[in-house]
Amino acid sequence: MACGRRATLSLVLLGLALTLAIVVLAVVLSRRHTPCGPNAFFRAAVAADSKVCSGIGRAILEQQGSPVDATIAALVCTGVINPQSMGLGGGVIFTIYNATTGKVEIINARESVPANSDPDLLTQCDRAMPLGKGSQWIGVPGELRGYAEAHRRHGRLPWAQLFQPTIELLRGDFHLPSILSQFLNSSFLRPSLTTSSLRQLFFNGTEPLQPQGPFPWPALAATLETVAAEGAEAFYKGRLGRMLVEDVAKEGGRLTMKDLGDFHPEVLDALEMSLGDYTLYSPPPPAGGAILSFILNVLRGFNFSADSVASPEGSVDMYHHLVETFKFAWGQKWRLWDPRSHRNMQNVSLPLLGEELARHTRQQIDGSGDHRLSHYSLERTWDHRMG
Amino acid sequence: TSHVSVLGEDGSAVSATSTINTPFGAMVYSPRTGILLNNELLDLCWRRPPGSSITPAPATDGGGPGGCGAVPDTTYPRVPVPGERPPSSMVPSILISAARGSKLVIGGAGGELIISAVVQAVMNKLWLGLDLSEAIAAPILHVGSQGRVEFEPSFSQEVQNGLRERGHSQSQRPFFLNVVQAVAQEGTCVYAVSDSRKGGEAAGY
Repeated sequence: MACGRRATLSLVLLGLALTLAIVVLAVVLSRRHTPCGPNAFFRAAVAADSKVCSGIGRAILEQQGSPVDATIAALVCTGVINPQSMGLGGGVIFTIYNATTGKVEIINARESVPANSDPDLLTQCDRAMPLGKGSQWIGVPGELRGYAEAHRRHGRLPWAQLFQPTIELLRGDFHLPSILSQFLNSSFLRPSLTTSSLRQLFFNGTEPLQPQGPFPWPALAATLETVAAEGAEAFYKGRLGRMLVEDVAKEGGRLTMKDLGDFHPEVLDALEMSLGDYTLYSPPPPAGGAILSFILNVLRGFNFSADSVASPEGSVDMYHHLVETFKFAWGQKWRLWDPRSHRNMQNVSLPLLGEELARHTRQQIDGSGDHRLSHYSLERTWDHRMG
Repeated sequence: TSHVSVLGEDGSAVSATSTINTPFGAMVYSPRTGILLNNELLDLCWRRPPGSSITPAPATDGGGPGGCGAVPDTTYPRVPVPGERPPSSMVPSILISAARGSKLVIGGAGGELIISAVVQAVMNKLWLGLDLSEAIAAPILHVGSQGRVEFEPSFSQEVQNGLRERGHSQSQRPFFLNVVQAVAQEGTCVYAVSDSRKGGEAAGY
């Protein structure tokens, strides 16, 4: 009898265990096959402004590179695919989230004012608009020192490996990218381009290189090879820097080797703004993170949702609040001074991160969109098209 | 300007914006290095005298550099300071929700349009429930420094009319060069979008 009862109990327990195992397996499998939609990825991703550079970033991740490695590789590539937008002669700002430590840091390698810049430079603003052509407007490039600092702190793959895909691109059968071609053919830009030193790179006589036609750029390929092999210092203290300074001087520029050698990126904490469930991390002045935070914080208080825009009136109302918030925000843009160079400006952006100014701004917004500019503190502003 | 958003396998993320400023920068080419030079000092032209525009301050504010009030105009240096970095609209950003297990790695390009474009993409995604592609593709509006509203082509005519009825003045912008790149993580799913305005395409695995 006892034996039979034990056998029944064992069978019941076995059944329960099997049921539990099936349930656990089903849950695990269903999680692994969560419907993410057709365009989803499951592990990692890169979004650059061209297919080829996103692909280069992805390849770096697949080689066990860190997100910083992938970003640097994608940016080096972008300087070749979209050279009208960025490149080694510019500057960069990184916002980096480390999932292990939970910390978010900023590396700001934005260009800076050279030591010998023209003291009357800002009297030339009106004449220089809208393109700002000419060597007097050149800031000390920070791009490569930004990469080097980001890689030193967060890199996983060897430095040279991040440059290799783009070097191969340039040394291979490289063709003129289509977006670059559109810029070269712009009737707005073309007169300025053909009278500049860029003509030797992008034009054949007075005609832009053909879209998708051969685009040889051996000088940049050689520069990337040198930087890959010798590091960023080849640019900031070595032969590359000297060649760059001499070329710029031929066009009247005042950049010096000391300017390059003295350039250092800034590493600092990100601005932090609570937006309900989310926390926004963004770069402090002179970058625009404080303005972005202010705008989103003001808007958060209006509690917009899909229901808000379900009707045409709701949609108009939401955009009205958005427009009004933008007007108030632009009235605050004067706060984006470089705190590193202007000590008395160090805290002027802080109110933008507080609830007090956001609440006050919401209270100023009513149903009307025709207030005078002084209502938004825009009465004495001028164009602010900074990029 | 160009923006790159990256999300790694371990959940670490990078949002990076890089620029030589206006298209082709200073239009100065270094033939021996192959490098195009920036014209970033042009952004100093937009640097405004402190206190030139003060939003009516909250009652508790005492003014001064730490508050909402003005910094005395006498402290405003009129010439560029060596080592100074010009003001910028660049906003490489990361939004994290521990509660939802979500992240949004986002930023943009397009000069003064950057902040407008990123704000609207974030609103569309987080608050209005659009998926990431729709959130970035949706036409934007921008407000110029004179308070006039500019609409990207194909922006809803109905909303434009509604805003006009509310008293907003409008103006035309010849070019909209706004471009946003973003990667969103939602639980175990990763979505990545490069703005089709610049012909971009994201990649992942």
